Amino acid sequence: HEETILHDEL
Amino acid sequence: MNIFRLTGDLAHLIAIIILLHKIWKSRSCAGISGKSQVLFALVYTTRYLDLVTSYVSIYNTFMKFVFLATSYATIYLIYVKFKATYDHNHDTFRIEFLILPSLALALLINHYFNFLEVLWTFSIYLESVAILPQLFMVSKTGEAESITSHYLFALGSYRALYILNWIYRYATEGHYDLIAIVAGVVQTVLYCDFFYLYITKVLKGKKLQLPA
Repeated sequence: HEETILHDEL
Repeated sequence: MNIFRLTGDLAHLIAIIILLHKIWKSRSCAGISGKSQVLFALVYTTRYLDLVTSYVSIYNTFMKFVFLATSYATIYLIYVKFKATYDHNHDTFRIEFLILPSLALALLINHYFNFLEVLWTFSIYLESVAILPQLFMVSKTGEAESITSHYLFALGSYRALYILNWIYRYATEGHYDLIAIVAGVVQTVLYCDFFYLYITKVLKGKKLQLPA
């Protein structure tokens, strides 16, 4: 349940 | 990465270059909405803050810098260098009516309620409506130069290609982001009217006339 999402799209 | 997202990013980059080149070559920003460009700069600034916190790939980092640099360069050309040619009278869309609701919605509907994630969500919602001042200006002036319509076609195509990318990613990786998808569909739908006119008129060499 990580609090940060890695947004891999521009 | 997949072909849809790659061509989407390319279409996005081409749109930005078309616009910069047009303003620089013609030394004029007539017919261009400075307000939309301000919104785009706000979109990239709030979305790419993660440049300082996370690293995805050299491509991702490079493109973020390109989008940030070109969007601010475009604003500089419009509001500073060629500000005498800026069409104040037709660029009158109240962008606070786009910014505030996007911010409110981002505070209500997001994946996580933390600073970077809310700003990312705000940038996604704002991007979906950022072109409205430009489309509004074209409808007010009743027409657009063909180069401006090529810019709009490339810009509209980029998010349409991203929709194909999201379908592809869901089919192959089971990955999807509903916030980006819903906003991306709204953004693309806003161009439909323009796409129709572009394909039926501009591609036949006619001028783009929007019903005022």
